[in-house]
Amino acid sequence: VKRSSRTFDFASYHTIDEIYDWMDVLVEDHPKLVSKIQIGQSYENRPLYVLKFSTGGSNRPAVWLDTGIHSREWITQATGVWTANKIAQEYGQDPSVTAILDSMDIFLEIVTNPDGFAFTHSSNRLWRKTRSINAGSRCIGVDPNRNWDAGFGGAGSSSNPCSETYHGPHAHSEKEVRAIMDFIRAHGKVKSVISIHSYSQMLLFPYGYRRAPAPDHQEMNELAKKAVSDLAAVFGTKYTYGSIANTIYMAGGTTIDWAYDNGVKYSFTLELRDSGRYGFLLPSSQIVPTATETWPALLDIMVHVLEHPY
Amino acid sequence: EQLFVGDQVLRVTARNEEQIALLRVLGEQEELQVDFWRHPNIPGHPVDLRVPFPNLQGVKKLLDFRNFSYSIMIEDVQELLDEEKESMRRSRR
Repeated sequence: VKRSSRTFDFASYHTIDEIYDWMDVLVEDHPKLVSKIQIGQSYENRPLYVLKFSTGGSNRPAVWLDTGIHSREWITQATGVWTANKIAQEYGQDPSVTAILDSMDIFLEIVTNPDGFAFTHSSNRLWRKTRSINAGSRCIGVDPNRNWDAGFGGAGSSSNPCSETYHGPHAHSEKEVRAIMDFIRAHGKVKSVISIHSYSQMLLFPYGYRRAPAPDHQEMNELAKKAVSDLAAVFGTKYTYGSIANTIYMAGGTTIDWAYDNGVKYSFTLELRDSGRYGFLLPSSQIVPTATETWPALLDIMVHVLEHPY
Repeated sequence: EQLFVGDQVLRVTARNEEQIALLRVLGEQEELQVDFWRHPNIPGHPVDLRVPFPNLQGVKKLLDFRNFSYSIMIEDVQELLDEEKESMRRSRR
């Protein structure tokens, strides 16, 4: 029986092997649009796969999406799978997706922290960090969203390896972080980075490591306002928005601050939904609704990037 | 495999900066093994913390003593995890 991306159960949580297998099926089903590239290996030598959505051309501007850098936030990886399928399905059908992909590429890393994710399936469902060993400590792992070279080691991150927000021994110490950094730097034309987390129902933008507004604060604020409004229009889920530092807390070493400081103007991070009762244990029945409502927000950002070249 | 039998997730609302600071201190006490699911940041915003079963009484006492307002968001984390596992098993079948 030929494998098909159509028979995949998007309304269920899946292991890393199932997701990686499904990525191959998606590529088989859309060979002219989707390809799978490996951007590196994790600490435990798992491949770091990225789906590339491209209609051709060379060195086109691009959007980077990643889900699940905090491994226990399962709704994000599940949303990543759904979103990948949606992008593939909508090309040639939806005018916005078609316009985006006719001019830009989209890169999507669904399992951004594969070691942590595998660990959540085998040993500790509530594992957040990477799985790297910390010299001189009994505690394992680094918070990969405090490991970037942007206000590294600052407020909201911890120097204690036993903390959930341990920033690591040095910036980009984590192979999973370094691989993304190398990829974005080498690519050179990534115009937007959207890093997806859960759960707080927020759309955030730089800065996290300082309270001063980013130079593009007003534009990002307006875009975020539109995106959360379109998201809320689907099921009424209310999101807040603003800079990381002013909306939640000061946090040094985050993905989107690094991206912004390295020339990626449209850098956002999403905190997906929770009903207020389940946290990271959101029932699988909420995967499709969560992904569905997130889609218009993602589309808003990507369309804005397309319409505002820089 | 790590089990979370009897662990609860408490949703705490800090009224002011002082209570935020107290919650942070709580998180730093290694022996309590509190795991913040939502970190303390702005007064009035919910803070979610998973507390291992053996430390529940101690943490709740502390919260009561300091006049925190809180509710139990998840009664038993392991029960939810078991449901999640069962749901995945059914889906796979």
